[in-house]
Amino acid sequence: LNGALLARVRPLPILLATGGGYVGYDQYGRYRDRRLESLGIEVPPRIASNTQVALYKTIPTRVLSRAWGRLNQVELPTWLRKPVYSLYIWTFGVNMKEAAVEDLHHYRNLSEFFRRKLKPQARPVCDSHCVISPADGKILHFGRVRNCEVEQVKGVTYSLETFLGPHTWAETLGLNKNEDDLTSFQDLLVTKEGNELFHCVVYLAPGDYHCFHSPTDWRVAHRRHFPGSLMSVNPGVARWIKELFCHNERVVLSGEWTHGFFSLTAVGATNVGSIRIYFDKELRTNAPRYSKGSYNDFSYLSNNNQEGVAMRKGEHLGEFNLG
Amino acid sequence: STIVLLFEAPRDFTFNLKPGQKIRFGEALGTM
Repeated sequence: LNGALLARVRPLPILLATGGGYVGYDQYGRYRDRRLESLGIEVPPRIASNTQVALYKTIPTRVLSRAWGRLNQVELPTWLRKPVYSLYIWTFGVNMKEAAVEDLHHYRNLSEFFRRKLKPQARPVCDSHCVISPADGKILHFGRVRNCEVEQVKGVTYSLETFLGPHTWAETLGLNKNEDDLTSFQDLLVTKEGNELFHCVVYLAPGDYHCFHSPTDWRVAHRRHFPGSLMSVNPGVARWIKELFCHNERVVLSGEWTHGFFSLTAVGATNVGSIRIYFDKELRTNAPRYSKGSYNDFSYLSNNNQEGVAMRKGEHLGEFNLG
Repeated sequence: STIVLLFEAPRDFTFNLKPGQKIRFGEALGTM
């Protein structure tokens, strides 16, 4: 027994020493980067290696996410609702004065609380601008798309084509372009002469209102659902893992607005693995089984509806759900 | 979770944003 105990104990200090050494080295590097940045020296973001990303992807985030979702479906006894939701409100800085229903006893479980709606007057829709924010959150990045690469945060990019998938939905939009004389995937998307491609990334923190709305007047013609990982998408991880948004489960809605191509993509994360689009009853996200790299398409154009789903600026479009 | 908007617009489209700023549903992102 003694020998077995000794054998078991010996790896422990080795693991602790190597793990501690690695974390120490990593933290020192981050400290040094912060020092350089404070001196005004631009430091390239520290990108995770393929090994680190592969290690991260071995974490069963989808299973954890579904378990988290099931846990939050459990109906709380009335007396427990106020303390549990008050802790959540305090932790994430939720402003219940804006909620359509302020009485915490109304919400049977955390999942319902997470899907709370706001009072209509809590978010006036800006009339003077053609594009509004679809949700509450933090602007991670925005700007022009160049060379088919989109920045998830400054300096960390992902491939436009990997993110949206092949440009096959154009047939449904009747946007066929003579592909052989085009220089890039990005050119396929821009349908009008003199236009450019723009992007904006909005990060929703756990305490934010998690419904999303139409950012402009447009018609949605096509949905592409990419099952995938559910890694965290918080800004720190977005700075660390290149192509993060291409790894994660996401739903791409594409269509047209007054100036041509328009798309909105909802990207899931560990705690919010499920995405709902109110007008799309067929969509099922965060399912137990899926094949890597797969995606499934759905067209909203039909014989008697060549227009797709017309969405007004500010209209309810969908929501993220726990699990 | 995250929402990514990708769209085409005339060259003079401008965002009135700063990276890292908080934003709320309904507030302006940009205009021509």
